[in-house]
Amino acid sequence: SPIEKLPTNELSSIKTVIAVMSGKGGVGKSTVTSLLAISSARKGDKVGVLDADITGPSIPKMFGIKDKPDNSEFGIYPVKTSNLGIEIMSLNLLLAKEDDPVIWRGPLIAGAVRQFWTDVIWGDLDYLFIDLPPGTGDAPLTVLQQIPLDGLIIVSSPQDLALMVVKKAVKMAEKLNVAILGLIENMSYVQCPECGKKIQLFGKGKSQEAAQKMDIPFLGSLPIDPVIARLCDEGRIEEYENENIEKITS
Amino acid sequence: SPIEKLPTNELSSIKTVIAVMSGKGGVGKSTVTSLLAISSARKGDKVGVLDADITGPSIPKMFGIKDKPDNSEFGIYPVKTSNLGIEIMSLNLLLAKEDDPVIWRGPLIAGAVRQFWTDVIWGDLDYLFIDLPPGTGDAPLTVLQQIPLDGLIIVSSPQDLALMVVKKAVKMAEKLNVAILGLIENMSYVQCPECGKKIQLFGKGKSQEAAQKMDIPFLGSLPIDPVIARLCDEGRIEEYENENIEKITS
Ligand SMILES: Nc1ncnc2c1ncn2[C@@H]1O[C@H](COP(=O)(O)OP(=O)(O)O)[C@@H](O)[C@H]1O
Ligand SMILES: Nc1ncnc2c1ncn2[C@@H]1O[C@H](COP(=O)(O)OP(=O)(O)O)[C@@H](O)[C@H]1O
Ligand SMILES: [Zn+2]
Repeated sequence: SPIEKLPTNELSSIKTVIAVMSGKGGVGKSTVTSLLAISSARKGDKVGVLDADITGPSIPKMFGIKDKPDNSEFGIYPVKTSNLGIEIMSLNLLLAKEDDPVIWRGPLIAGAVRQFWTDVIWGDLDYLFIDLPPGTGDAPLTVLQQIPLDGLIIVSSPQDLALMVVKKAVKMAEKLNVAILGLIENMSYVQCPECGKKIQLFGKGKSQEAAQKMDIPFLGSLPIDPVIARLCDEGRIEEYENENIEKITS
Repeated sequence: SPIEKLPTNELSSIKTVIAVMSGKGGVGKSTVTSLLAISSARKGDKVGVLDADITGPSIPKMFGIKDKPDNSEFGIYPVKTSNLGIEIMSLNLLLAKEDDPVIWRGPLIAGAVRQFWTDVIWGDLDYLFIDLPPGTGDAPLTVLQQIPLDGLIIVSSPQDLALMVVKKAVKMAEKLNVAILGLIENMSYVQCPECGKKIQLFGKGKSQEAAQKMDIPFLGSLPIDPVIARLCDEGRIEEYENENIEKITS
């Protein structure tokens, strides 16, 4: 029997909800989620990001958020990013220090994810992007079962190893009847700053072929760009401009 | 009050248990765990690897394991790798297909981790390496609380973002009184195959400085080597030779 979807906060009105998933850690889910949100916001959309990686949240650091969330009797307000006004909610915003651990078992993790949907006052949004943690455990399961998603974007690196774990995520989404919008390959190659050679660190991209076999659209690929890693560390991901991401989002 | 440590299977006799952790996904925990196990096995040690990443297991693929585990009334037997005879146990060995998802919540995940310790017949081992999943949730918590560890090795990439999440893992280990053997920085740079330039994809390594601030030993660093990624995909990680890992393990 289908599980009841959770209602949003009465002061939230969200047009489209897209979750970003991979199953495998470190392939760039948070980075791709951030770049998709930035691209939408630049087009004038009202955008939010829900960081569902409860024990390993990295979204607030990428955007350089220092403020703590406000709250009222109606719920918790997300924090706006400085440049584009993207609304962000993450467990890291609720901790005293960003490197404090959240040592929680499944029920608490699932509870936090639910509250980010029901108790956060997202306001009027055109898009809410949900960044999922690695694996197919409590947080991904709660999001895919209990939040009314319009679709799922899958992120992989070019490696067979990553694609094997990514297939688990795709099978999970299919089992839970969540529509898959497509697959983005990240970290396809890096260009040598000295001689311009394209170095395929993780082998020749097999994601396009894998997407076809899994019968999901291939949305495009992103190279490794050291500027991304630097801007993430400096909390300035909103300053990243690149035609690759625009190609994917159009 | 300290939680009771679980007993091993009566047919297991393990001298040293080391867990490999990072908090952040994709920094190379599984790769470093595999390389440490290979280095020990080459020296003549009897070695095992327990893959505690229940929903995103990648160890069996790295070693190219095709066999399924045997079992008897005394427990489950791990599967030996073809070259060095390293004993491996992973949830992926118990699935019909390696890309089938394990859609479990916390209690089942914790239960599987416990069984890999109490029900697997590891036999006589000099070292058992435990590969932890990302985050500080059920699997890491069960391992750090209930398995008698001799120490923990922390893996990070050079980025601030990764180090922020790694600090969460270090604080978790300290809170649970687990000894930290040291920090390994992975993916420090990649060397251009064309012109030899060292490209620091994730910025200048800050792990050594971070290790000093966290008062844990810095064990060394590993560059990104496309050969590693290829051997992982081909299930031939046991063939990797590199003096960097020998320097770290001595
Ligand atoms: N295309 C890219 N170019 C350069 N660095 C990247 C790219 N994608 C991700 N990264 C970096 O790699 C690390 C892992 O990415 P992240 O988005 O945190 O992965 P995940 O969310 O899948 O764990 C981050 O620190 C990020 O800065
Ligand atoms: N030093 C390295 N050089 C090249 N590839 C690496 C290196 N370390 C890890 N990798 C690759 O990066 C991917 C992520 O590594 P993995 O060990 O699975 O990370 P984690 O266990 O932290 O998620 C793997 O597919 C692996 O092949
Ligand atoms: Zn070059």
